[in-house]
Amino acid sequence: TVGAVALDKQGNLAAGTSTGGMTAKRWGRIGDAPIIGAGTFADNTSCAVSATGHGEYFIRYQVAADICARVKYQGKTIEQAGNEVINGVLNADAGEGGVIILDSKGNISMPFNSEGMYRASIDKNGKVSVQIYR
Amino acid sequence: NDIAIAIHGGAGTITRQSMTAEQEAAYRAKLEEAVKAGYARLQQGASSLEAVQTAINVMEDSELFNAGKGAVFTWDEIHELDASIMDGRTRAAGSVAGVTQIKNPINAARAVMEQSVHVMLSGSGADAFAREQGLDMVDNSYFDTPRRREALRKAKAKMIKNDHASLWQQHRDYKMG
Repeated sequence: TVGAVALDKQGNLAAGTSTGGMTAKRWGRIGDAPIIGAGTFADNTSCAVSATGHGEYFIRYQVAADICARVKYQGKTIEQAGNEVINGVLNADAGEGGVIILDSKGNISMPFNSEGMYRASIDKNGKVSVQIYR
Repeated sequence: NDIAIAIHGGAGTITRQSMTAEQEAAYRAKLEEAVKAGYARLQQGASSLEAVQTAINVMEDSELFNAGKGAVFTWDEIHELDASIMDGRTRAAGSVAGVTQIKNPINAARAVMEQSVHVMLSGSGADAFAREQGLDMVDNSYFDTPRRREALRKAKAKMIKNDHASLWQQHRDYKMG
């Protein structure tokens, strides 16, 4: 699965996710990637999220929307909200994966509970980061 | 206003031991290419939607990631792709699921969002919609890669072995009649 979140000069957020699903899937199985609120979510008043991981868990816990809801209604930072959902809610049920999160101030957070996650970012100061492992 | 972008290329059992130096370098280079392509669009004044689409297109066109070219195989040895996109300004959204002929599924998701009254289209209908929209269409074999075919072979072998093991467990007293 691949995904991206971005903040433009007009202050607008967007999120997108694209995937080939899981190896050897059958019966028209669909994961979280095309499910708005599960694998992808964006709202200028909170944040933009794209997810990757075990889709069945991300669907049931509405991971992307849950993170943004915690930011919007509980006033949490994207780092707090992402950590709570990925390392708390998701981890408690053995759901594995991660998310990239961006808020309307240009803050970036990329929490995951798996061994690694391919990820990269360019922050509001122009700093480039490319990471794979913990 | 500030601009920023973040991307991911999948998560899982990714360790230093599981990758050669060459493989790691290839992943790092492609991630950097993708994030810089999206960022360049933002610098030019493009929308966040454009930046997201641009960055994802780079990864969809790479064999390294499980999306677009390089997508994994289904049990029936084809590829079924999914994608979605959402605009934070309006909360407009579009997605496609189980498509088999769209070269860049994220482009189809955006077309659903902007050119239809729907949010999600699936299967052959979504492929037909993308074709009508003039998106790049490909034969399903375009997504094939030797690496993913080998992954399917291993997965099937493991699943069949596990099936046999569970059946054997259920019928371990078969000889008793």
